[in-house]
Amino acid sequence: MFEARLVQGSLMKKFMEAIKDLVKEANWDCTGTGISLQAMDTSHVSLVSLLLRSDGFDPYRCDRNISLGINMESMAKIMKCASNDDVITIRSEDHPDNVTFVFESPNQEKVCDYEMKLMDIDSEHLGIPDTEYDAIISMPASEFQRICRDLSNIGDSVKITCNKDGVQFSAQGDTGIGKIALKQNAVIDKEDGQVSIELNDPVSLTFALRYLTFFTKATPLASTVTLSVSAKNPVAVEYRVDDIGYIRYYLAPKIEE
Amino acid sequence: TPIQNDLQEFYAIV
Repeated sequence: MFEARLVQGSLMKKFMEAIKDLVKEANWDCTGTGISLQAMDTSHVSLVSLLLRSDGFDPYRCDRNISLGINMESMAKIMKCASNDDVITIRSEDHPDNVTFVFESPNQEKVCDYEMKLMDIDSEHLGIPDTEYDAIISMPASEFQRICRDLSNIGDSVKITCNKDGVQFSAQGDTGIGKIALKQNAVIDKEDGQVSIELNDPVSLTFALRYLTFFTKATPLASTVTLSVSAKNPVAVEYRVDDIGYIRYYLAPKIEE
Repeated sequence: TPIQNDLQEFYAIV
């Protein structure tokens, strides 16, 4: 059988919110390592990849590797039934037709049990090679969310330019141009609230704001976001989640014809 | 205007 109990159940609610608008259905792959998911959006422009390590659960039991084929909208609806301070347990048999979500209140006075039918999903797994990125930008996740929101008022795309001066996000539309420049903070240690840039080569790439905005739904999961940018390659946007794992998004760039 | 690439232009299905 498979059983994973997450004491901080609100994390599962947040992971759900971070993927449900991008992906309609996906396999949650459960192994001894933990729970992972990789799925593209329906237009094959972006990809989400997440890992919830087994040691982030208490307890975690996985007798046999299984894939839980899940409709995200249905699971998101069920997750909304959990309170923020509930403990969430995910449970299924070795050859599952359905999955059970159990929500326990902290004082154990209320226990909710939701059973959901599984789907047979023939998913395509993409191999993402290790890449040497031209620039790796770390910044407060809330700052990145704000930039995406503000520039969405100006245009459909954002041009991310990174050089020795810092990083610039710019958008252009019918009404004009918007530019937001961030300088690297002078700090020795990388801390929350800081902008840090690891620059190998100056780089400039354009991305659809619509998708970056979907990615920022992960903001409640982490204080910092990392953007890994490389010439003419997809950008990797990563939110590391304390004590359990990460959610990463990849987005193909827009390229001049 | 720049055109949007497909992710599968970059990553192969494994």
